[in-house]
Amino acid sequence: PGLLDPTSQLVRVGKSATTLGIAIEGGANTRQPLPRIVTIQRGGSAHNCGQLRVGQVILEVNGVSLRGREHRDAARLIAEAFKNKERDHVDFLVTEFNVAL
Amino acid sequence: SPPKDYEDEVTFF
Repeated sequence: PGLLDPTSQLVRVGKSATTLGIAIEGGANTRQPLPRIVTIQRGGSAHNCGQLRVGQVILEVNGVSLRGREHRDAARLIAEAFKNKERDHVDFLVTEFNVAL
Repeated sequence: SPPKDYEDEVTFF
């Protein structure tokens, strides 16, 4: 579904630092139904990657949709994607717009 | 249950 959104963008974040270095808010059953990036910490992997921005909404992580996932569930998915040593990167599908489709 | 206040839920990675 995210791929049908022309404003969405696939961002590959290499694990270049020991932390991902982002904060998210929202999740299913909140006023912000898909997680939104609220902080990008300098020196973290996301900041080093240079393509993620505060305000972007995360649609998918490694191809897995975050739609319908509550905050804790979405956060766990992101944390596990970063922790997973089988990949040296995490793929985020993000959009600039606050979609709640 | 009513919608939670999303501002209460922020997770840092």
